[in-house]
Amino acid sequence: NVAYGLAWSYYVGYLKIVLPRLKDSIEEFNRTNNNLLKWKETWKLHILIPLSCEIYDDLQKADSNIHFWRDLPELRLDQAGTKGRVYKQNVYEVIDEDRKLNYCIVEYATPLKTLFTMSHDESAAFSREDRLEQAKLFYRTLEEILQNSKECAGSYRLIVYEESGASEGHFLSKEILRH
Amino acid sequence: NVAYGLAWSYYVGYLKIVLPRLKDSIEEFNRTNNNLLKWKETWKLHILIPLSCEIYDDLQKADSNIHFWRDLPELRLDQAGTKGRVYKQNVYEVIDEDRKLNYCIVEYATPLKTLFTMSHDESAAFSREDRLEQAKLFYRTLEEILQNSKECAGSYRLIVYEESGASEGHFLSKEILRH
Ligand SMILES: Nc1nc(=O)c2ncn([C@@H]3O[C@@H]4COP(=O)(O)O[C@H]5[C@@H](O)[C@H](n6cnc7c(N)ncnc76)O[C@@H]5COP(=O)(O)O[C@@H]3[C@@H]4O)c2[nH]1
Repeated sequence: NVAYGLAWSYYVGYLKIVLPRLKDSIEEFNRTNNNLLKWKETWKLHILIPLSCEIYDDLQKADSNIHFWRDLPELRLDQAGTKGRVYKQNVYEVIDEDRKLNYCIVEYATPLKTLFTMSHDESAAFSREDRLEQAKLFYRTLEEILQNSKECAGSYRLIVYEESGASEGHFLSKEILRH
Repeated sequence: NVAYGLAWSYYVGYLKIVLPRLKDSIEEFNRTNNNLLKWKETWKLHILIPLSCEIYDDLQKADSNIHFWRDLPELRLDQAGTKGRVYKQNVYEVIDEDRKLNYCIVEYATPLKTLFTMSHDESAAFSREDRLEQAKLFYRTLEEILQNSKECAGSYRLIVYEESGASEGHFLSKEILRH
């Protein structure tokens, strides 16, 4: 099952590496950024899981109320023969309905991009119906793996939604702030 | 099928991005490194695929005849909400049986690390027999995807082997140089 493996891969190859270090990374960021991320509830990686698998490389294109602010400190690790492989997350500024600025760490769940591409490649033998089913399986599997992971407890927020990006201009920023 | 999705993910999320740019990256490296990679046959990403899924994060630990030399120029791209995500490969120095120095770009196929970890986690319901079967499926799927990819033609070398790293001290360097 494609999505089962992608959820495991996302955990083993990324979340298990970065989530336990996120707190330290944020504290280091705050020291040089005037304590910008002061609310401890925002000390989480917000992971966007659109079941449509519609992924924007630039979050500002998904919602003009979301702006790139700054990078968190990079993590460099030797991984599978790549010396000093770089892992990093970004801090985004999100404008709410009262025009107030909020700051959070957010990104899409990268494996959904693979599901999207597979459903558009004839040689992958993967239909759009398969894709929705696999996106749901990805979410359920990931949720279960993370719930059983002591190292990652409290450091993430899964934001799953079925809405298409085109439906309402500021759907995504509202969804992120709701969490 | 776990490995089928991992092969697609490896292609869509990495090889399709870096392989078409590899030639330019090597030319830039050569300008500032005295034309070190002069043989065009080495202008490829050598991808190590141990069917045992035994992956070393540090290639020198896999074979003391392999030494990290230098980084290729980094590629920074916006990907799935991560602004300026970093992709890079390394140049390694490989000592051959005549004690001559050879230079090449090499790394393990990272998704095999996921297969290895899954086979050791009870909740993944994934045995060591499954793992070997999936490693072979990963290789077959990846080979087929890459053969059909015009953008990646001539820029990679798949080095698949069944040997365990422990069997013979310089097995890996010989295997890389053989290719
Ligand atoms: N948001 C995000 N930031 C990251 O730095 C990152 N690194 C990995 N991942 C995702 O975690 C999972 C496990 O990663 P793994 O390294 O085993 O497989 C990776 C790896 O084999 C290869 N790859 C991707 N980026 C690199 C890279 N920079 N160097 C080497 N290999 C890479 O291609 C696979 C698919 O990558 P993505 O499709 O980007 O998503 C991965 C994957 O879903 C990331 N996700």
